[in-house]
Amino acid sequence: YSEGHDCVGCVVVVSVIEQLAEVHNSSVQEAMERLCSYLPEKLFLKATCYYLVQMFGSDIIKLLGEAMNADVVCHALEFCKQDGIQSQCHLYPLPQEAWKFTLEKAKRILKRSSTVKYHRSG
Amino acid sequence: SNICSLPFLAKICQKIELSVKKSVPFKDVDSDKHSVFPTLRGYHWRGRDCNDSDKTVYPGRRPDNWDVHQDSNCNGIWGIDPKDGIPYEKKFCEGSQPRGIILLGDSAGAHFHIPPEWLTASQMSLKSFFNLPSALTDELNWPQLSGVTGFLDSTSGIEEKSIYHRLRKRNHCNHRDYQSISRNGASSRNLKNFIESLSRNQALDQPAIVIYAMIGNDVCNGKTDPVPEMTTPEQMYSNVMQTLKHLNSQLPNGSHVILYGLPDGTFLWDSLHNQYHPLGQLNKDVTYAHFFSFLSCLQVSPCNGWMSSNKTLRTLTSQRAEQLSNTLKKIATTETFTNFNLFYMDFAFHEIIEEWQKRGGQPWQLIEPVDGFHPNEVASLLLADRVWKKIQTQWPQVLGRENPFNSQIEEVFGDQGGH
Repeated sequence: YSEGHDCVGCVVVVSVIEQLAEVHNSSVQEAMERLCSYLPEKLFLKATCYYLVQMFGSDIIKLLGEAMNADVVCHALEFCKQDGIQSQCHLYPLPQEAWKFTLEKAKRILKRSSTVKYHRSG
Repeated sequence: SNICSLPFLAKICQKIELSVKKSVPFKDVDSDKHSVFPTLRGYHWRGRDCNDSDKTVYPGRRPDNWDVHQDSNCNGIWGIDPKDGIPYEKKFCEGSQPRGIILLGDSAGAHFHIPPEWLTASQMSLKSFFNLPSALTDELNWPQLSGVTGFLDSTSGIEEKSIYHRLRKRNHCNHRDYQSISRNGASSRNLKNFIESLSRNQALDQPAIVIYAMIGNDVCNGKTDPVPEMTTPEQMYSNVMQTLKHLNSQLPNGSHVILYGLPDGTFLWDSLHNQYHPLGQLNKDVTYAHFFSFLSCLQVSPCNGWMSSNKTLRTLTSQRAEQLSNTLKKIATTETFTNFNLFYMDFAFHEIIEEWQKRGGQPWQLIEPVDGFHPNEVASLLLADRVWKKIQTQWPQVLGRENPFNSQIEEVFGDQGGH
């Protein structure tokens, strides 16, 4: 288990949230609630989901609201590491020059964000 | 954030961690390595215990006093026939040469599978994640549906059956005698860390058919340059000999070991690169080429050598795989052991692809959609079918005879207690 897996996990989950909102023509908030409602209670899966929504939901809503994709969201939330190598890793095809600009913009949005800074958990 | 740091969970976490690390059942009251619990290395992975408070009772053992008083080997056959006073186990199984099936495998053998429903927003519903707890506690593997030790009926509708399924059909006395000693990331190098979890008593148990199928991780890793980390033929020779010596000390006499070669994995890129990944199907934006590149960039690719746009690297990886297969072949033709016969079989995936295309299928339909790497259930069962047929024609002694009492066993014991 490594940090690379954090990044993959984040991009997959945020992609599913984004696509749920698209498919059901709903808000991101509703999409996250919907996803958590689908999970079983066993193994604290549903509870963990709501916990993560509480932790990261408002930032995800802000960034997806700015038409940023899962790659940008996960880099801004620091699930995808920022070191030289990994900062180029993204799943969705994106013109290279937009990547840096979009990432900087996302970080500015989070900086302005009122939510308490959280420590990225393993 | 670390749920295991909670005092009241610390102990159970410890037990689960040990179970995963040692690859032995989490719930095993009598510590005979067989369990009444499905996941956490339970009966999804090895024959279900029929008495979890008696360590002398477990699948695969020779019957205790012909099982007059209890089913000591959990094959569902025990007691005395009132008509003639002969114990059923003696009447139906004596001389039928019962044997177990044991897989020494990796994630492919354990049937690693992430259901695409978990990622497909357009079809997502309350039902989509019902199997998530079970899958997580089986490390995202589904050995109960795998090609070697699977005992559940296939979910893909294909008629081919697992090797265990066929062995049981051939001789009902083999009921519940299966073990999947497999692990995600397993290779010839690290098998020694969990081969102790194999349960077989050389004096008390039936012979076994052991399939050694480490089909990728000796050439697969996530490194940017995967070649230096690949197992060399010399290392392969040494690792496999170490494993075979261990098996010779543990397997009952009359066992058989089949060394399974490595595939030519270039079909992965060839079949998938321009197909859409499940995450890319809604907006037609993410192909497997993008997905492979993303995993490679993060250095978490399951196999950077084959899941790469670099043709030279793909070819190099297949060349090393072939060298390692030749090493296995060499061992099988030159080394002998007292307690088992040794055979080698090619992993001829192209034969499976041809068979599937004959049925109107496409090669990419044989690969797990979410990870784009593992053979899926259909491929596993087609491979099992090929292995079974090859053994039947080339080495029929490996499978033992057809038991003439199968129908009578069914009459008296029905499904023999199921799985």
